[in-house]
Amino acid sequence: SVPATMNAFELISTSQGLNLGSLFEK
Amino acid sequence: MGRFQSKVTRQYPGHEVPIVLSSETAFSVGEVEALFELFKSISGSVIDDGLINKEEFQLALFKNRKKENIFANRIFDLFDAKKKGVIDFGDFVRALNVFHPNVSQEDKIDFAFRLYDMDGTGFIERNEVKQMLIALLCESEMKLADETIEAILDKTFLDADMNQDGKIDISEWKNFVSRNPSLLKIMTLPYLRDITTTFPSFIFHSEVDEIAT
Repeated sequence: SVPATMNAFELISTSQGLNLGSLFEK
Repeated sequence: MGRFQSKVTRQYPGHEVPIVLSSETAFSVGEVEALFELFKSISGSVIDDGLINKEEFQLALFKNRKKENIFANRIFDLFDAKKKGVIDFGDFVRALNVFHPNVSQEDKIDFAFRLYDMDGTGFIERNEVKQMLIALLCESEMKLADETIEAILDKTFLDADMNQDGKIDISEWKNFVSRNPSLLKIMTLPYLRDITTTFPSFIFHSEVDEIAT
């Protein structure tokens, strides 16, 4: 569960679409 | 080198000489060459035109070309510096440079700000953050009550929006990130420090020896 005190940007930064590391995975 | 370079330029529009890209970025010439191997593989995955289109970018990120994602779209738009709807090799290297471990925090903070300022207004607005939050919840198949989403936004803007005008400007963003450094974790790719090992095949095509000697 996500607590209401969580920072919105912390949540957003977990997006798979922002994880450019996957560009390097063959 | 001349013949090799002109052939590459013909096949890869917008291709720039590695030594020039190296001089403008944290990458060595050899690392730029290694990135070219990655670029070739991504840009040839759907249409072999030497440019990365959005579908190819999504395929490389998600291993699924049909997956639509607002964050991947936003990253693509920032990589597409010339606003041509495609990423050429120069765009690719310069944008990836921001994610290099040795690049300044200032550059990373600025890139992250532009990433989240989806409408390009110069501010990160509450409705943009809400839209991204909802997209993230959909992506991760999490469900949150509306009041929880609003509470998260209230808390975030209370912390970040110092003058409480409902939007986050660049100086508020810098301040907020300095108090929450983990927000910048996505802006550094450790892979970039060791890219010549990740893509050893570049060695067989390298011009480094010719340039360095």
